Amino acid sequence: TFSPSEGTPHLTINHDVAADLDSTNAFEGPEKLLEVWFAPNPKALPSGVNPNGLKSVSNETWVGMLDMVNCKILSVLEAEHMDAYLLSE
Amino acid sequence: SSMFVFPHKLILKTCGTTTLLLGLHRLLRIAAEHAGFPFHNAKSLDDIHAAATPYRVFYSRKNFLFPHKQRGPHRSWKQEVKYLDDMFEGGSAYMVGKMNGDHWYLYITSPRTSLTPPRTPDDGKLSANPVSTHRIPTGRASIFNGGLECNDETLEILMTDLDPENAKKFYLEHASAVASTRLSEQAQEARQMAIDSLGDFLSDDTFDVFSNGSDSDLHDPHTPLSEQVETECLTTEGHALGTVVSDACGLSDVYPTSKYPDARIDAYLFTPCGFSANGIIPAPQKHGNDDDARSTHYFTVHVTPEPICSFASFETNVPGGQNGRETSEIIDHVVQIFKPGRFSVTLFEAKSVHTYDEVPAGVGRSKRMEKIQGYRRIDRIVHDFDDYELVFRYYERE
Repeated sequence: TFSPSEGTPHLTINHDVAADLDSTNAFEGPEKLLEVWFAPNPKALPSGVNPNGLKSVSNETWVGMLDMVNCKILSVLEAEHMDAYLLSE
Repeated sequence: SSMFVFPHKLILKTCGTTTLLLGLHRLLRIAAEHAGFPFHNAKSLDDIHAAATPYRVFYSRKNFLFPHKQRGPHRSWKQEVKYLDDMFEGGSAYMVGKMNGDHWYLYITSPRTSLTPPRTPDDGKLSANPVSTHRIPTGRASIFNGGLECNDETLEILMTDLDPENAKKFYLEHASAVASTRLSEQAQEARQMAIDSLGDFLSDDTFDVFSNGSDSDLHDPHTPLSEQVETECLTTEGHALGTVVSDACGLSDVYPTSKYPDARIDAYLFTPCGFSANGIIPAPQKHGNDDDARSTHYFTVHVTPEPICSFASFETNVPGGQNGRETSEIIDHVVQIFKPGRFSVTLFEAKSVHTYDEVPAGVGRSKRMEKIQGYRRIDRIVHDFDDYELVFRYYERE
């Protein structure tokens, strides 16, 4: 039986993008995967870094970077230790 | 495409003609400016070139089907490697698998063990300082090992040549029909339950008043209008149909809520076809335990169903076993969802968790992964490093 608790991630949808997205011209699935680490683990953030590290960065700030990548945010699933962004393309 | 943001790392996985690497320098800049990570290529953040020094960088992809359609540095692996080499010191590039078939590319930098800066495109002076590297170039699992996240592993399944009939599930037209049928069935079920519970007190005609809408209408006639409006505000058609597809194809059952009660999936069905989903799997809370921060895991799925370039990927860092599902079970489940003609599996894992020579359970698991129902394992390539293993397997339909 599904019984969500306080730890259940929270979903936010970006209606401006998600409502009218047309992927007719998209092609080819194989993804490019980039993983960048700034510390060996969440408990080892350098001094002076925001305690939430990259998770403290606002969605609006990521939008600028994602524009360069040619992706837009469709929705965000937020959890205590990780945020999952679903992107266009 | 998907992005996962943790306090200490970011994972960005993009499809199609996206220009992923062009965002890398901006990412490093954001890490310095907005999160406060240290930078060493400028005196202050006022310098527009100031960018955080990463602990480690990992970039990988399967061979492209249409490389000539890619943009920026992604037109060839050689150009991608050059782009990364220009930014970072000490990177290593690999190709895994058949050169004249499906293969996989990997670029990694060694863990930064001092604050010596890496190169950036605008950092000519400082690039002369080599990054301190005391270990051989390794892959993702060594990040965990070197970084004390010893229980982690990353599994990626890349599937091509999807069964065309099965791939129809990931088209808008098909999903809409499924949604309509399901709502109709649910409405019928609710109607029957109401009739059963009220028995002879009310006649069937009473319910017809509420169910005079078309069965193909996405709205449940038994749901009050106020609730319907609220639901519409919280979702879009792409998200709603994504959830329908996720349930119908079996993806929602890969990590079932019976075993992972707080799991949640965010799915989207593209128009006219294509599907993406992110899943977050929080482990049960262990208040006061340092393991909390490393116990939230993810999985992500992307599907391109068109016959000319059909492809599906599944990636997860949910550890296999440990009272959850075995890695081989996950692979079997995912492959049965997509029924590809061929697929590759890459598994990174720290040796401290599963060592083929030292832990019998690891051997058993490896053997189970050799036999995936309906498929023949063609290649198995092991990269055996000091502190971890990367195992690449390639399968074809029998």
